[in-house]
Amino acid sequence: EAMGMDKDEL
Amino acid sequence: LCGDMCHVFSIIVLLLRLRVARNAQGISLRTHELFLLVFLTRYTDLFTTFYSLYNSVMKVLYIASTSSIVYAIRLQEPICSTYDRAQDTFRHWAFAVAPCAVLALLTHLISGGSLFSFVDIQEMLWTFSIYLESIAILPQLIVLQRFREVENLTGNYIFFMGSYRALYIVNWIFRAYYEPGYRHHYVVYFCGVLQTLLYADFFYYYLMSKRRGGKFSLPT
Repeated sequence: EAMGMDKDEL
Repeated sequence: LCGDMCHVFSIIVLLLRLRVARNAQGISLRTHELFLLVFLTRYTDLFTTFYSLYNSVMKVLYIASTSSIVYAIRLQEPICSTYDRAQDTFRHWAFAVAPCAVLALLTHLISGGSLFSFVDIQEMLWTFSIYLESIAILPQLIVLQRFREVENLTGNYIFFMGSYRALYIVNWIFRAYYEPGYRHHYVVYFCGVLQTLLYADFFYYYLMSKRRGGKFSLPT
């Protein structure tokens, strides 16, 4: 799965 | 936001510590090289995904400020000549970077990832950075043990560095409860808890010394 919007944390 | 601000604050305190005292005594270069590697491998999505202005600015800020810390300790006079290489001995390539790389590869393959696309490599680098961040403080803790007596600013920077991930744990719990569709990253949770636990001992002595208002030193 592609890098989705779920990696919005630092 | 509090977690991120603790992180920013720890970086500012460290930069102050280096520039005001103009020395790097008791500071581990290896820890900051590890952090630089963490940010460089985690934030490759700066080029591929836009989340928010805040998110992008912070990423650039972390990379830039950590680079400047590494630069100052390595190359900038007079700071670099006070850096005590002989005390900073944790073998970070063998015992931090290599194991994390293997673990990231295994995690990626077990969860069904392949190795043949940019996104796969990016995903693997991201996982690697999560593992590496959790133990990046180890060289610094070793140096701290050697010096025993911890300067105020050095103690403060490690305290804020530890608080940052601890606050992220609160953030994960909050988001898991209140945000519909929040995706769980169990590797992140596990590493975040491990990372915070590594600071536990330090927190204890730090808070005790603040309460006494005296000098901060670690036990033998």
